[in-house]
Amino acid sequence: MTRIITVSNQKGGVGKTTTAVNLAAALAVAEKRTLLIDIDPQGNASSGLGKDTSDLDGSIYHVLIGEKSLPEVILPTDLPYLSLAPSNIDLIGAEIEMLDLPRRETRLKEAVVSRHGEYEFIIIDCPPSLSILTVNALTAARSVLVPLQCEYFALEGLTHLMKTIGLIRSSFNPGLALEGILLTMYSPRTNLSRQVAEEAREHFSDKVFQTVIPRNVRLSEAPSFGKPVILYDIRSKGAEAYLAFTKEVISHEQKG
Amino acid sequence: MTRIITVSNQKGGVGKTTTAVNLAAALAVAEKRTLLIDIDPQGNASSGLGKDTSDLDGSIYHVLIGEKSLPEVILPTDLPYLSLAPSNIDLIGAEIEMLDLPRRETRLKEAVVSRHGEYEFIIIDCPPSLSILTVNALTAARSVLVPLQCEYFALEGLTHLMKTIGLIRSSFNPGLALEGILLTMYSPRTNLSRQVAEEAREHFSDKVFQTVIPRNVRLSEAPSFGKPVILYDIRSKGAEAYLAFTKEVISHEQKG
Ligand SMILES: Nc1ncnc2c1ncn2[C@@H]1O[C@H](COP(=O)(O)OP(=O)(O)OP(=O)(O)O)[C@@H](O)[C@H]1O
Ligand SMILES: Nc1ncnc2c1ncn2[C@@H]1O[C@H](COP(=O)(O)OP(=O)(O)OP(=O)(O)O)[C@@H](O)[C@H]1O
Ligand SMILES: [Mg+2]
Ligand SMILES: [Mg+2]
Repeated sequence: MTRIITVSNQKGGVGKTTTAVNLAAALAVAEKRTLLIDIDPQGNASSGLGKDTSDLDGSIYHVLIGEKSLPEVILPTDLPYLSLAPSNIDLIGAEIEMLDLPRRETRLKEAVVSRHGEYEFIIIDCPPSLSILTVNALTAARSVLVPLQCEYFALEGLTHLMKTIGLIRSSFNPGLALEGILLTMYSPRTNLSRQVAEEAREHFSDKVFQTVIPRNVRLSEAPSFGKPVILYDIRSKGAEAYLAFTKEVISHEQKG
Repeated sequence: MTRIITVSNQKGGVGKTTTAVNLAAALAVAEKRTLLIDIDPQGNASSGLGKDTSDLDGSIYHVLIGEKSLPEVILPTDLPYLSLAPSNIDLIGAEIEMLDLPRRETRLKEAVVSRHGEYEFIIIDCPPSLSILTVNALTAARSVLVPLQCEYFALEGLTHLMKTIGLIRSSFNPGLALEGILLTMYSPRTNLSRQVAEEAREHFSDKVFQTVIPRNVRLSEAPSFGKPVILYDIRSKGAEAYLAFTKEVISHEQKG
C-alpha cells in the first residue's frame, strides 16, 4: 500500500520544504519508488530539486483544475527512484478557481488514487496556510508529518494545526493519521530549543520522532544548487539527520 | 500625515512579525504614537506583545466583517505610545466570509482612514500568503516594508512579491510605495548570507535599508515572554539593530 505523507504546518519557515525534499531524496536513495508533489505556489520543492519553475509545460495547477492528468506533469529528477510533480506561481490562480469547482476538496486525492500502484511513497509539500491547497493535500494523504521549528511561535501554532487535522479527519478523510512531529532547526546551545523540544515531547510524547534535525547551514545552501542535501554534502550534519529520520519513517508505523 | 506601513512577504518565517513588533515598539519608545494591527490569523504579533489571543472581546476579525469599529478592538500595551489591534484564529473565517462581502479589498482601509489623526505610525503585520487579508493590508497602506531572510528560497520569492505590489498599485492603491527591503537573520559567518545580501543590493540598490538585522537568539526568546526585544534585552544585538533600523525609518522618505 502506497504511503501518502503530507508535510504541513501553517506556521511559515519551519522546514516543510526542506523536510519534504530531503525525505523524498533519502527514500529514493533507499530505492523506494517515490513521488514528490509540490502544492505550494512558491514552488520551493520544485526549485530545490533543480527545476526551473518558470518554464514548465504542466504543473500540479493543471491537474487540480482538471486540464491534465497527474502522469502528464510528472518529471524525472537527478535520482532514479524520485519523480516530481512540480508547481509554480500559476497555482495561486487555482486557489480562486477551485472554490467554484465541484469536489474541490478531493481533486488531488482523485488524481493520486489513479497512480497508487506506481509508487511506494508519495510526499506532498504544502504552503504555509490552511487554504484549499492544504485541504486537498490533507484529504489525499494517509498521514501528516508536522515539522516543528524549535521556537516559540511555532509551538504556539501547533494546537490549531492539530484541530484542523481533526476537522479534516471528520469531514473528508477519516483515515488520516499523524505520521509524527519532527523537531527542526534545533540549536543545542540555546535554552529555547531545549525548552520547545521538552514541551513538544511532554504534549505529544511518542508522536515526536527520535531524530532531531539540527540547524545546519548546508541545509540552507543546498537549494541554491538545486540539490537535496544528500547530493550536495552527504557528510554534513543536516544530511546525516535526514538519513536517520528517513530510516525512522521507513521502519515505523504511523504514530496515531 | 500618518505613515501606514504594511510588513509583508508571502515567504514564511522571514521575520515579518519580529520586524512589525520591534519596529512598533521602538517607534513607541521614540514617543511616536503608534498602532500595530495584527492581520495574521496566527496572532503572533498579538502574543508577541503579551496578549492572550484566546481571550479577546474583539479583534481585527470583527472590524473586517463590519461588526465593530477599529477603536472598539484597540488594546493598550506595556508601552504608553503603543496600541494594538489584535487578531486570533477567528480571522481564518474572515478569509471565506469576506469573499462575498461588498468592497472586500478595502474594508481595512475604510476602518483605518477613520483613525488617521490619532496615530503618527500604523504598522500592519501580514500572514505568509497573498490572500484577501494581505490584499486588505496592502490596500490600506501608504508603503510596504519587505523583510528578506538572507536565504535562497526567500530571495527567489521576491520577484513575485514585487509583481503583486505592482498589481495592487494599479488596481486598489495607486499611492502604494516601497518603504524598503530589510535584510533579516543575517549570519556574517556564512557565504549564503553574504551572497543573498549582495544580490539584494545589486537588484534593489538603495531600496535596501543600511541596517541589517543579524541572527540573534534574544529576538526569538523575547516572544516567549510576551515582550518586544527592547523590553526583554535592550543590550542585545537584535535590539540594537531594530533601534538603528527604526531611526532609518523615522528619518528617511519612502524608497520608491
Ligand atoms: N535545519 C535547518 N538548518 C538550517 N537552515 C534550515 C534548516 N531547515 C530549513 N532551513 C532553511 O530555513 C528556511 C526555511 O525553511 P523551509 O523553506 O524549508 O521552510 P518552509 O516551512 O517550507 O517555509 P514556507 O512556510 O515558506 O513554505 C529555508 O531557507 C531553508 O533553507
Ligand atoms: N533576526 C533573528 N534572529 C533570530 N531569530 C529570529 C530573527 N528574526 C526572527 N526570528 C525567529 O524566527 C522565527 C520566524 O520569525 P517570524 O515569526 O517573525 O517570521 P514571520 O515572517 O512573521 O513568520 P510567518 O511567515 O509564519 O508569519 C520566529 O521564531 C522568530 O522568533
Ligand atoms: Mg516551503
Ligand atoms: Mg508572522
